[in-house]
Amino acid sequence: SRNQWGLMDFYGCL
Amino acid sequence: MFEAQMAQAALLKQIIESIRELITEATFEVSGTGMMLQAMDSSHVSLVALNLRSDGFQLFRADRPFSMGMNLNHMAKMLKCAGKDDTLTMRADEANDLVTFLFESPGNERLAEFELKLMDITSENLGIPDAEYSATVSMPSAEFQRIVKDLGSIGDTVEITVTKDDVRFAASGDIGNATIKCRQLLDTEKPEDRTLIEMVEPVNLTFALRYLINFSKATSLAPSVTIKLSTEMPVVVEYKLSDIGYVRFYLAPKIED
Repeated sequence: SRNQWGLMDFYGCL
Repeated sequence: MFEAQMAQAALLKQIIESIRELITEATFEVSGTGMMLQAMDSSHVSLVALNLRSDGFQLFRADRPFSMGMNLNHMAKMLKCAGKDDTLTMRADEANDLVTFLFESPGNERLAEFELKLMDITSENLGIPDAEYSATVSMPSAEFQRIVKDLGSIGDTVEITVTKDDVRFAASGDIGNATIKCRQLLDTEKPEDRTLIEMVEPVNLTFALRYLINFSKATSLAPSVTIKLSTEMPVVVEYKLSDIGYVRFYLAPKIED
């Protein structure tokens, strides 16, 4: 099975 | 005071139609450079970034940076009332929590004024760096839409593989498997019919198809779509809006445990 990553795992909040 | 005029109200209507299923509320940031919007879907898996440059408008005036929080479904309801060839003028000022949409018919015989209530939206804006991508694929937007829709009937996820010769889209499900391979195609009459593959290194990534199918609602906005991929990074799906800006969609990949 694969994990669904969220965007915050890649980009920081401004 | 903010005022902006677009030759075609239909363009903004189409833009909002293409993103409103993904994000129902969003804040438009208005400044001298134009109108921008960045919003994530409620699951924080995908993001919409819209940029409309001020020079793409017939008239654009923003005295100071200004935020306009809007419910996109409500905005869509009003934009649907614009005639096919109507011009659109948007007006807002900080004193009122309203934005006015003026739809004017080509012969100026009909002028419709709709006022939409603005809202305060707390949103998390992400800092997305300008990155070099391992692979960039440009292809006809209708072809991309067909691929994701076709594969959506087979499986829930798509595995995208880019090599120097082709880009492959593969899906698997209970009923079986499907692979669609697109080769680079440069020798076309119209530039938008090209499939262009720029590859720094091969990539192989898996994404949830339902988001990509949702992104492809923007197909009517641009004849061509650009897909930017890097290993273990979100994909960028970009539709360029001629002479005014772009709509970009970001989607986080699925990664093996």
